[in-house]
Formats: sequence, structure tokens, C-alpha cells
Amino acid sequence: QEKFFGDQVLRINVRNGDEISKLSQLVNSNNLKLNFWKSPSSFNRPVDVLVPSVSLQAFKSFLRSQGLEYAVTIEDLQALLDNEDDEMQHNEGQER
Amino acid sequence: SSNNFNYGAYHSLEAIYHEMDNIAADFPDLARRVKIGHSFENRPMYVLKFSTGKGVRRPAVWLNAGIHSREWISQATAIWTARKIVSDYQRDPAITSILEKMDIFLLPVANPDGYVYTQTQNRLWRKTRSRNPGSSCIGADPNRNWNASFAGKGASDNPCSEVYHGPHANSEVEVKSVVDFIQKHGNFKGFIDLHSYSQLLMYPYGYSVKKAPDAEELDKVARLAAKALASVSGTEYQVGPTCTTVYPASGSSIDWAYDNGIKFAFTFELRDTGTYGFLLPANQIIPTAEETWLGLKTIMEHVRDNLY
Repeated sequence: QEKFFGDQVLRINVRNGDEISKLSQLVNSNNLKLNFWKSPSSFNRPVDVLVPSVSLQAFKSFLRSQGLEYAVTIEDLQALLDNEDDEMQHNEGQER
Repeated sequence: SSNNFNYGAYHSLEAIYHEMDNIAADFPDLARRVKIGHSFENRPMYVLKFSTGKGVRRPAVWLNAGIHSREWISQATAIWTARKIVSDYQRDPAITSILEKMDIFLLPVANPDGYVYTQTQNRLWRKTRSRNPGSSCIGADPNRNWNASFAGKGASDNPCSEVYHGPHANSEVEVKSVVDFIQKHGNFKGFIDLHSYSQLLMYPYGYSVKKAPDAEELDKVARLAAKALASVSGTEYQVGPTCTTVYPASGSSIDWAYDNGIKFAFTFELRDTGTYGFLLPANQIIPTAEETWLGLKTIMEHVRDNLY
């Protein structure tokens, strides 16, 4: 089972077409193994991206160097998945 | 419910299929579980058919959920909706009159292989699980695989991409099963796809910025539906055509439906705070389903009153 230890989800607030195009270049690039949950599209829609722990430093440096504002929305994806798994197992037990 | 299925929890594929069976057993005169095909890994694909009429192919609405397997709130909302339809028939005048005139087909898990994979291997899996010859990457995006400007804007030809369109239109057996069923039936008037997670209600087109011929009517209906939805707990939906509201996306289900004569074609992006991505806490399932139901009902009432 694939694990996501230390992987983070970042929310990037794009403010203009230039920022959208900077991010769009990364959508089809496989270098940082990014997984765009919500792709860059228009100014008023934030971009959500899952960043593997190994790429975090590089990706955050890229965002900073390009002046792109971001916030971390999920600190550790695996921790969240573990919680959800516990909750599902709990519910399953209740049904039985 | 006569059984102890917990509508406020996430469930396995087997549990959802079992509950579909229970609903059909509890309401044999109204609901029937129909097998419409199978997935790449040979799992059955079941719809619930809700009908008060016999024999003839009555006008019908298709409710499609779970095409992107990780969007668990959509499968959960769909199974809640199934129970809601049977419970409210002959109690709520709106759903009663809808069912007096039309049939409803509800597909709660449009991508069964992906759904099982999200529960056993990778929670964030989106695509089908078909093999791609010449690539180690698996699956195609089943919402880029329909024959509507296939392989156009907003889809990728890279099998490793999350939006890979597949080798050809309908290459994914899950998509083909729905297409074949709808075409054979021949009298669908509405097609509504349920996704998550950004509170949008969209209509064609996704493959182009061109305006759909019925855009004004669809926009009006969508705004009414969004207003009804918001009346439950204030969840605000953005409304508009897919291409300009979220992003360009070719080969999508609702564009195919619309281009094939199903005028009332909509996509919901259900509630989520965005904080948890595709991990909407289970205690949000019922509130989400309840508000979505009002949106769905508004659209179905419009279909009922505007059959063509």
C-alpha cells in the first residue's frame, strides 16, 4: 500500500496570467512528481497540489523564487489518511 | 432504512452494492438493480433504476457518481440519494411527480476498479485501472475518454498523466458500458455527473469556450439549483460552463451527453473545504448529500416540466 509520509498539500493563490503560466508548465512535467488536485485555470481559483516529501524543498524554493504565494493545507497527508482509515474501521465495526 | 447501513460513513464497493440490493428489495415496485456492464478488472457495474411505469422507454435522467474514484463524497452522496428517492416517493410531491413522468437511473460507482484501488492501495487514485501497452503507467481518466472532442484541450496524451484521455474514445470499458446503455435506451433527457471538490455547478462545454446553444436555459436552471442547494446551509456554488468556470476539459461525460441530444447536462463539484482535499470528513457526508439533493431535485423538476 502506497504511503504518503511527509507529503504535503499546498494551496497556491494565483494572481495573474503570468503566475498561471508558470504553474501550468509544471502540470505536465514529471520532475517533481507533483499531483495537481486543482489545476491552474483562472485568477480567482486557487491551485491545490500534492507535493511528495522528497520534492517539498525544491518546489517551495521554486514558488518563492517566482513570488508565488502559498499556504500548507495538509501538513502530513499520511497522518490524515491514517485518521480516516481508523474512522472507517470504526464505522465498519459498528455496522457488524 | 430497514437495515443498519450507515449513510454517514464511507463504505467498500461490496457494501455499496449490497445496499443497492437492499433498496431494491425494500421497494420492489419502485427500484431495481440493473447490471449495465463490467469494469476492466471485471467488477460488475450496477445502476439503480427508479420507475413507476412499465414497458415503454419513458423519458429518463442519468445520475452518474464516482467517475473519479478518489472523490469519495460523490459515491457516498449517490447512495444516500438512492435511499432518499425511495423514501420520499409518495411523501414529497416533487419527487413523486418527477417519478410519475420519468425514470431515474443512478450509477453510484462509475469507476469500480478505481474505487477499490483507493481503498486498498492508493487513496488518491483518480483514473481507471486499465493497462496501457508500452507504458508502465496505468489507467485513463474516464472523464476525458468520452467521444466529445476526444483528445482535445484539457486532456493529456501521456499515460502517466492524471488527465490521460486513453488510446481512443470509449476505450475504457466503464465509459463504453454507460454509452452503450444510454444509446440503446434512447430517451434520456438529463445527465448529471457528481464530482468533488470545489462547489461548482457546470454545464457544457468543457472542450471549447464556444457557447452551447442552450446555454442560457442551462445557466438559468443551474442558478436555481445552486440557490436551492445554498438554502440548506449556505454553501455557495459558482455556476457556468465547464471550460471557463474551472478549466478546459475535452472528452467529458456531460459534453458527450449534450452533443448526443441530452439537453439537460450538468456537473456538480460537491462541497469540500479544500482543507482536506479528497478526504472530506465522514460527518460531512449527510450535510453534503442533503444540500446536493435540493440541487438535483431542482434540475429534475425542470426536466420534468420541459420534456422535448
